[in-house]
Parts: sequence; structure tokens; C-alpha cells
Amino acid sequence: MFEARLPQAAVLKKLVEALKELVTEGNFDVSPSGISLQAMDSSHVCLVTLQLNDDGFEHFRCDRNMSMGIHFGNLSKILKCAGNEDTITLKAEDNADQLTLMFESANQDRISDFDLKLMSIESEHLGIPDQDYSAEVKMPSAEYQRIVRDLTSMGDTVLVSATKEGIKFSTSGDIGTANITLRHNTTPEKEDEQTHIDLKEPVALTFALRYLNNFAKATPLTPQVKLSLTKDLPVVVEYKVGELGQVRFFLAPKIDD
Amino acid sequence: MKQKPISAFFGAS
Repeated sequence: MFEARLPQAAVLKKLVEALKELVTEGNFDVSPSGISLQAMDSSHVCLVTLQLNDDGFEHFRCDRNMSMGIHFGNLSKILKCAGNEDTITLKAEDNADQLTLMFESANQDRISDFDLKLMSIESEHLGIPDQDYSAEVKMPSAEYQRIVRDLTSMGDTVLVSATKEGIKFSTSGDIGTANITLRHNTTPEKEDEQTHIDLKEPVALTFALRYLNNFAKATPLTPQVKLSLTKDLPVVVEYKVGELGQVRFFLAPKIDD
Repeated sequence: MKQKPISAFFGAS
């Protein structure tokens, strides 16, 4: 059987809210080392990966590897019934066709359980190599959210260029052009408010703003986001989920015809 | 501008 317990439902609620518009369904692959997910958006230009490590859970048991096909909209409906501070337990028998979600309030005076029907989802598993990126930028996640939202009011695509001057986001559209540059800045006392630019070589890539905006739905998960860029490769936008793991969004760059 | 599918960058594992 599979059983995983998290002390705060809020984490899972935020994760599912971050994914559900980009990917409607996907397989939660559970194994003794944790829960993972790979899912593409409907146009197949972006990939979401999720890794939740077994030791990040309060309790984790998985006797047999399983692939649980989840409709994220439906999972979201169920998670809306959990309080942010509720303890949440996910449970499934081996080869089950449903996933049980149990919510317990902090003082344990309210216990509810919901069964989510599982789906059979055929999905292609992609091999993502570990690699060195030309530029890795860590910035406040709220700053990333603001930049991509502001630029969306001007254009559809953004040119992201990392140089020793900083990371610049540029767009243009019918009403004009916009450029926003963030510099390496370790002045703020709080590490969460700092911007770190680790540059091996300058790089510039163009992306669809619609997707970058969608990734920002993960902002409530964590105060920092990491962007990894290399010429002609998908950008990686990564949000760490405390000690539990991380969610990564990969987006193919736009290239000249 | 065009956009390749994400699977063009990562092979099947």
C-alpha cells in the first residue's frame, strides 16, 4: 500500500493550484523514495516535473511502485475542502483505482476523507539530463511574477538576456516596448529578497510570456525562484518546496523561422 | 518565430 502524511495541507493545495491550468492530468509516480510527476501541457512546448521526497513527509510508506493517474482539476476541488492547517494523508491500496485523501484539523476534532477516482493515463517519460547552464539566476519569486505580468501588458514574447550587467527582460508590442533589468544584488539582509546571477557565459533566449506567467502561479510556494538558461535549450523555472522537494517548469524557446 | 515541442530537447527515457 501507499500512505503519505503531510502536516500542512497548504503545501499540496498550492502545488496543485500551480499546476492545474498548465497540465490538466498526469501520473503521480509513487515509489519508496517519494512522489514524482512529469506532465506536458496540451501544446507540448512545456514540461512540468514535480519531485516530493519521502523524507520530506511526516510519514511515508510505499510497498510497491505505482502510477496514479490524476485529473488535477478534480484533485483541486477536493483539496479546496481541506483547511490550510489540516494534516493531510494520501492513501491507496496496491493497484487501487482511487486515491483517498484524509484531512484532520489541528486539534483533531474534525476528520474528513475524500476518494478521488484515478485515471489511466498514457504518458511518455522524458529523460532530462543534468547539465551546466550558461546562466543561473535566483530572484524573489514575487519579482519574477511582477516582471512577467507587467510585460504581458506590452507583448506576447519576452527576450531574456543574461549578461554581466544583469538579467534583462525585453518585450515589444503594438503600444510600444518595455525593458526590465535586474542586477545581481546581495544587499538585502534577508536572503529571500536577494538576486543572485551566476553567469558562465552571456545568453539570450525568447519565450512566450503566456507560459512564464502561468509558471508564476507557483509563487505562493516559496519566496525564491531559479531561472536556468542555456542557448537553444528550454529555460528551467524552479520553485523549491521547503525540504519536501521542488517543482520545475521547462519551456522551449522561440526560434527564428 | 517557431517553437519546437519539448520532446525535441529531451529524449524518451
